[in-house]
Amino acid sequence: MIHIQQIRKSYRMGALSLEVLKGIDLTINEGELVSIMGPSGSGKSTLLNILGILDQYQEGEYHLAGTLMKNLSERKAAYYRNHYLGFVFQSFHLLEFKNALENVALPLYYQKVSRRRRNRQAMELLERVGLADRAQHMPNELSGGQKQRVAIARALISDPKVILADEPTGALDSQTSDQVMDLFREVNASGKTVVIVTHEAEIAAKTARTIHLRDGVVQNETHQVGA
Amino acid sequence: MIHIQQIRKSYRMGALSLEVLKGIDLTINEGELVSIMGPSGSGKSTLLNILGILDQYQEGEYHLAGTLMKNLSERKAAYYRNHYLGFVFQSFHLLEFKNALENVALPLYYQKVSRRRRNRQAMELLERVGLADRAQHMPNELSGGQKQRVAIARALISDPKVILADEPTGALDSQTSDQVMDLFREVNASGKTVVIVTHEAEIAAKTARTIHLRDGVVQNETHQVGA
Ligand SMILES: Nc1ncnc2c1ncn2[C@@H]1O[C@H](COP(=O)(O)OP(=O)(O)OP(=O)(O)O)[C@@H](O)[C@H]1O
Ligand SMILES: Nc1ncnc2c1ncn2[C@@H]1O[C@H](COP(=O)(O)OP(=O)(O)OP(=O)(O)O)[C@@H](O)[C@H]1O
Ligand SMILES: [Mg+2]
Ligand SMILES: [Mg+2]
Repeated sequence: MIHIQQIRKSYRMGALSLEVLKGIDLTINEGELVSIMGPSGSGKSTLLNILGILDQYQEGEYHLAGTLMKNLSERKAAYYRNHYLGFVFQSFHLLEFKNALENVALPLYYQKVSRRRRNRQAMELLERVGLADRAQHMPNELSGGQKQRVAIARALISDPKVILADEPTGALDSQTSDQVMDLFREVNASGKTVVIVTHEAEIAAKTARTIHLRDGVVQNETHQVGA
Repeated sequence: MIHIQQIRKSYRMGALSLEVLKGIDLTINEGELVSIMGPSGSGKSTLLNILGILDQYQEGEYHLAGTLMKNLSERKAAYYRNHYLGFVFQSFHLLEFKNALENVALPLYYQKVSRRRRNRQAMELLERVGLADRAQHMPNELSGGQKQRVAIARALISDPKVILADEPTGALDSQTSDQVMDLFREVNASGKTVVIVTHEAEIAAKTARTIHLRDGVVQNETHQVGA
């Protein structure tokens, strides 16, 4: 499903170039539940943004479902994102002038689903993450962990083939965190590929495989049997 | 240092009123190192914002260093904030058009400290949080955990009497997290009062006292001997 070979990525900063990904090799098969761990600043969000077709890379190749993701027009990139991917951003990126329900329903709005149906599906997901009573709140009327759960619900609503989640439990207490992991595991059990960037060992322990990133390269992998 | 009696706080939402703090009693003496835990949405950030004189409350009393914090003019509120408090926000609130160094130095700029001196102190703090090589980066050129560490450094630079930190390690890996906790403990050892809202039991375990919030009230306290 995801095949990455020798990906290099640098950021331009004026005359300087800062190399952040220094030759990443990674294969994730359809239906896997995988976590990515690594120190703050090691390149996890950068890698996830490349997987999410949200950012370019300078060298190497990224194949998503067999198609090379390189030099895509914005139209093609948007097509692949909308048809394959659900993304939970590290900083949530909710629309500030839409309430929680509208934010969650957004992907279905783009898919031209009727208002009645998309709002019903959005309500169901909000219930799954314990936010049924916050549906009408605007993002600035939500706590940090509530915004995070709205972002998670939004990433799942269009039932995408691949879910990319950047530290999805960072703002959650342990009980809510477990609730979210149950949701991800259920989605994975239905055949979806799930990739979770996390700092928390307890979260990684619930995934079958953990990729350890350090200084822009994959250092090693660990496997959790029965996860 | 901090004395809270029967604080009640509600948010207005159109015709509705949502009561979030339902009678909080809390005393924190000078020099204590205290953590606050509780479920997502239980009122922790709301309480910390009241302690930080960033938000009002409807009933009860909040005394900071013996002075009642109620119905203060913005000028007086700003005076108390600048003279007593350092605040680490859950969503960082960095200035987007200033680099990391300038963001950290900001409190000293307001205190009219010379540029040379404030930049030197800011560099020292950036080194303490492992970000010396990111001093020139703008916030949108920093990772999530790097932004968090810039916010922490900024809260500490003016050597405030009271540090209020809202989930300061939420975006950090365990090693960087330990580095930050060492910094908080060192600051506390020098006589400062430190209040840390956290979801992580390992962080709370490093504080002498943990206040457990639930549904807008203090449920109970736990004590960690030798922390
Ligand atoms: N736009 C940018 N320009 C320059 N450098 C950048 C930019 N964005 C990120 N960086 C740098 O790239 C490195 C990797 O960033 P990234 O956000 O991928 O880290 P991360 O592993 O997700 O960290 P965290 O765990 O703190 O979220 C960091 O050291 C950061 O300073
Ligand atoms: N401006 C607002 N208007 C209405 N309700 C609000 C507003 N801000 C926060 N709330 C609600 O108040 C409650 C407490 O919010 P608060 O941010 O204090 O929670 P928290 O304990 O910090 O949660 P988290 O651990 O997720 O950060 C939440 O249920 C939230 O929905
Ligand atoms: Mg990141
Ligand atoms: Mg909060």
